[in-house]
Amino acid sequence: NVEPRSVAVFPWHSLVPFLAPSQPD
Amino acid sequence: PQPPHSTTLPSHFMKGAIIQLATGELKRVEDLQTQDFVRSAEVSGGLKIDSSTVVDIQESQWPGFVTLHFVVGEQQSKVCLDVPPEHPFFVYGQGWSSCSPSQTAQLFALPCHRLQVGDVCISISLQSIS
Repeated sequence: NVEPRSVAVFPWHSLVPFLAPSQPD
Repeated sequence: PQPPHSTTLPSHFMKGAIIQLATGELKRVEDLQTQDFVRSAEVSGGLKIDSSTVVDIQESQWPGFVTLHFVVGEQQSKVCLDVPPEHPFFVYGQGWSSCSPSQTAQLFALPCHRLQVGDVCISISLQSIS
């Protein structure tokens, strides 16, 4: 018997940096 | 300043990794194109794509890291990021790029261009509510 392999699926937004501009004081 | 929190990158940059776009479509990481990110941001709601231009690349104060300086979005906000040199960024019209394409190839088998000052990377931010 061959166990089915689980394949990880990553969301698109995990590939690009979240660059939030710092808020002015 | 705090040191960067991790020295290992997640495996979603590994060649062959399956990426789900906001449309539900599945693609391999190496097959992604600029339009995939733009379209995903459009349909996801709450997120927007920013153009982040690399304005400087320096050695980081943290060994094994580089400091990238970006100007981000329409407001041209300045943002710095400490990353390992193999960290890939998606450059508009060019694709995956890193400060060290050879290390990226070694670690992830992901073909990369060399990231340079002037490159415009894709980043995301929260969409402001008007």
